[in-house]
Amino acid sequence: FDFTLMVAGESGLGKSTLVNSLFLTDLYKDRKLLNAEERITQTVEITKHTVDIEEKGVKLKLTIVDTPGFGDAVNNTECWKSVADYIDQQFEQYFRDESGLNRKNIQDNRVHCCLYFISPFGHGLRPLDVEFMKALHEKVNIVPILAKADTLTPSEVKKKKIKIREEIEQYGIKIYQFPDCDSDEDEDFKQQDTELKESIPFAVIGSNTVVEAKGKRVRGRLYPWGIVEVENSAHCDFVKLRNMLVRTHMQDLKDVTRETHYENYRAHCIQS
Amino acid sequence: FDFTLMVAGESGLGKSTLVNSLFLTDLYKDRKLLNAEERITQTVEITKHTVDIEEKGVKLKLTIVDTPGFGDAVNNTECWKSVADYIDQQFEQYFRDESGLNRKNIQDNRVHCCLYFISPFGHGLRPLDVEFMKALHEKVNIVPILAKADTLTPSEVKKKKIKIREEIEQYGIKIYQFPDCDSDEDEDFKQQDTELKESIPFAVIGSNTVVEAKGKRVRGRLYPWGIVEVENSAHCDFVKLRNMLVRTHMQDLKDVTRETHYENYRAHCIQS
Ligand SMILES: Nc1nc2c(ncn2[C@@H]2O[C@H](COP(=O)(O)OP(=O)(O)O)[C@@H](O)[C@H]2O)c(=O)[nH]1
Ligand SMILES: Nc1nc2c(ncn2[C@@H]2O[C@H](COP(=O)(O)OP(=O)(O)O)[C@@H](O)[C@H]2O)c(=O)[nH]1
Repeated sequence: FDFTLMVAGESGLGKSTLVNSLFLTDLYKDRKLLNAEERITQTVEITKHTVDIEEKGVKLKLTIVDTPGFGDAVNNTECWKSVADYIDQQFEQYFRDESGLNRKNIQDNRVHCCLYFISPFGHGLRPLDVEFMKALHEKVNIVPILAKADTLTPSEVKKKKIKIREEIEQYGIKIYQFPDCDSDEDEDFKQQDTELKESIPFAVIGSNTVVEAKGKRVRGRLYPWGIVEVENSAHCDFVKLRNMLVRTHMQDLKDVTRETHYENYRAHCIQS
Repeated sequence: FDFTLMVAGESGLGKSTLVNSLFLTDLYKDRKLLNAEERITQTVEITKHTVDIEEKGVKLKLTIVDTPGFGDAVNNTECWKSVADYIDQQFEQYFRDESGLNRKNIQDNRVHCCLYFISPFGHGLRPLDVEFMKALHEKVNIVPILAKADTLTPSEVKKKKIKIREEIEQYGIKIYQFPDCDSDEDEDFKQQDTELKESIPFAVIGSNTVVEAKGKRVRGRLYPWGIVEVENSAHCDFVKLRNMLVRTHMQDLKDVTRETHYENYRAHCIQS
């Protein structure tokens, strides 16, 4: 199994920590962080890391596409452009390969899902969030993430999710839709499916450190006023997101990429 | 007593909550928040609220100068300019008034202190923070604030303060300096003075809600994993900031404004 996951959002929103938490990796240990002066002139880069992971006995070759520099400058006009170009380039490469003679070993680098990190500090979506999602929603499956959710009390999380979902609708942003479950599924499954849809944007907390909580060792953040547990669903949607990505919806994310986003691209190319 | 305090920093960093917490006011209840679409075209405004407060029996006419729109757009080039212009306009008005005939009732609208809110999400200072502080450090006393510090564990707070202080030095930013205490002060006082200087930037948490913690009613934030207490110095520097602003350093902030920042402005005017 191959899967390409993109993470996008301004720096400091916990993207690398979340990726490491989701897949129990240490992908970013050699990362060089830019200081403010260097970031003034930096443009958005696209970087890739590939790691082999095993989930419930299934081997997975996971590629993480990162977008350092996104949203960090004083002037972020069109900073989403290099991200959109990268996605198109992968479509273009696939298009050329599948129109060629040797179609047996096509390398599929198309981006199957983009986790877009929304700051919990915004009073809803910020202008850059809207611009990014509108520029990319017809190229890749966007799964919006409410980052660093330990900044928000449960009622603030609830209000913010409602506000963000309303704004996504109001701005005509087409995020990844979870497929409806069959009407003959049992009630339990339908309930889980509804809960999943109402969790958007996933309020996540990530951690690279293990702390001791109630006698167990857990991934978490140790504050003077208490311990946040990443895998505690009363604390955040980390487990929901991980199950969705790695267990229940990975195949659908790939199918929608191939059958909708890639076909849109192909149609565009063929018509022009 | 009159005191003019400016608060600046991108929206959502808890500025209004902190102002209300510091002075136990409700200055922002009628505030209209813009949505993302409106914020795309908004320029930086300057708004003023005046409130009479009493601190330990002393009446204080406090003016809060707010900077909605700062740092919120996709392109924030020179968004600090309207802030700098506002400060200069107050200097200019004072300059004209004190050169005039009737000098008995000069209205002093000069800004005595600017609390600049730094996001706890940055890996240190961001480009906009550096630009703002460099543009304003010779016009107003800048007191840097590390906002929403409940996002950070104690070790993260410590590392971030050191990083930010290093960057402030490295970029030649002149923030407000606490005056050195006299060498004949007692050890206790000197210790407090050193602690104050090493607290910069003040890691603050603000709250408009009262929660119950250990049987007492306190200003705080109630999370599933614990209760953050705004006035608990093991949780944040709120009390240090409030004491500094309202009790120990208010007069010095006014003196430095008059004797340094205003005199710089005056010299500039007279020479050109
Ligand atoms: N409060 C909080 N801090 C986090 C969380 N995840 C990561 N961090 C911290 O935020 C800082 C930046 O995280 P990082 O993953 O490097 O952010 P990135 O720049 O988006 O990749 C690190 O100090 C992390 O420990 C979270 O869920 N909540
Ligand atoms: N985590 C956290 N949230 C805060 C803090 N102070 C305020 N908030 C919340 O952040 C949101 C925005 O605060 P607000 O004061 O309106 O921010 P402003 O736009 O900078 O004026 C509100 O929901 C506040 O309850 C804080 O210290 N920590």
